[in-house]
Amino acid sequence: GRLKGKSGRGLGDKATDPSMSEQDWSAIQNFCDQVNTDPNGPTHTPWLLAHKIQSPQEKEALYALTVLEMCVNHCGEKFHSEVAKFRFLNELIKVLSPKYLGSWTTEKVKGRIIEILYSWTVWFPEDIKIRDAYQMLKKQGIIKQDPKLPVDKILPPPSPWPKSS
Amino acid sequence: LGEESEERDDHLLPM
Repeated sequence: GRLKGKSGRGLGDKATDPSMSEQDWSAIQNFCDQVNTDPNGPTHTPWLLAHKIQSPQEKEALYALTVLEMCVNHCGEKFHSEVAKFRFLNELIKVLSPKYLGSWTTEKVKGRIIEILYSWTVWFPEDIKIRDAYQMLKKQGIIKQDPKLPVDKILPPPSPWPKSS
Repeated sequence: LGEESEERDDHLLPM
């Protein structure tokens, strides 16, 4: 079922709303809390996020990617293990590869996905599938070189919650 | 057993 807040609006929609000029960290935090409370949260949420990451609206995709990162850091082992499967990673690959959606995805979204995948290979070296997917993307020339991780990504997860502006 | 077959079916997309 959809994760709903008091307003009845999907919490996933709220956390990734492209009409917001900035990421709403409290909405993301609420979303992560709901994922942790809902028994189906960890297994259903990755797919909800994958769908938004594949959105033609750049902002929605970018916000969804941030939510994904935060969920991996804050929603526990079950969420993490869903995301570490090829079944999920393939959804990110589809956004990058010109064979699927890559031709009409913006460089900004692709760059973020590459950054996220790379950071996961650094922080979760035990996740062989993440490493394999990343290596294959490099081999195919879809990823040209390892991205430079921004300063706030140098600390391993769980990352602290950013303060809402 | 369900988990094992899920693992077997988990493949990387051809790129």
